Amino acid sequence: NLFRIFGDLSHLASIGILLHTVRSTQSIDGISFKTQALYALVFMTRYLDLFTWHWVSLYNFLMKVFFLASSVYIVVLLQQFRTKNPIAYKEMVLQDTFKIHFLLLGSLVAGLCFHHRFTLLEILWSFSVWLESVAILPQLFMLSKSGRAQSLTVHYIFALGLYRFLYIFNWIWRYVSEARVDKIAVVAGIVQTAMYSDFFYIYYKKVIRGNAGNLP
Amino acid sequence: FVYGPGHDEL
Repeated sequence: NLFRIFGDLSHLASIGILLHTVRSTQSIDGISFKTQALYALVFMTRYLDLFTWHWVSLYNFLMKVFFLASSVYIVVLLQQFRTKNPIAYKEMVLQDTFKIHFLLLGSLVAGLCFHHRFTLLEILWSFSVWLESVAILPQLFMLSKSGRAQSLTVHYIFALGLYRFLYIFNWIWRYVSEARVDKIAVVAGIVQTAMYSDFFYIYYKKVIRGNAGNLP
Repeated sequence: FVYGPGHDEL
């Protein structure tokens, strides 16, 4: 359905925006390394079915490979700044102070409590869904702490938020047309979209109404 | 009504 396709495209766009801007400006100002590392972990734990015989479609396969490869590539790209631009890298590390072990532990507990089957793959899948729902927090924390939003991070988070938002409509669509619902994905998806809702309001004020303001 | 892992989404 259209919601899902545009959701996926918006997710692709967010990664494209991030990669393009980092590569072309050679700047990592305002980007949270922790959030990017968490996303790499999210895809590594979710797409393990690539190595099983679970085949969905060519589209699904190619997207999984792309998300997996691009998330790892972003982490590597950011790590290169450690030697390429130590000052910028150090500044990022100093601002990137969110305690992610709470997110990891919370997602692990949620994965152990809520899963479809008690198998390693299913628990890791569930862990990845819960982790994705909170993985943006270090980035949002960094934005609110620095009080200024780089256009890169603003557009990046907007595209990511749009992807989650469209997925909610995708689930409503699937519930109506296919009578299919994945409770774990839906609950975690709503949590994730709620995380972005405050950001959406800021984006609306800043970008759409053109107020060059600061983040509260 | 189908509930459970299809895992056909990204």
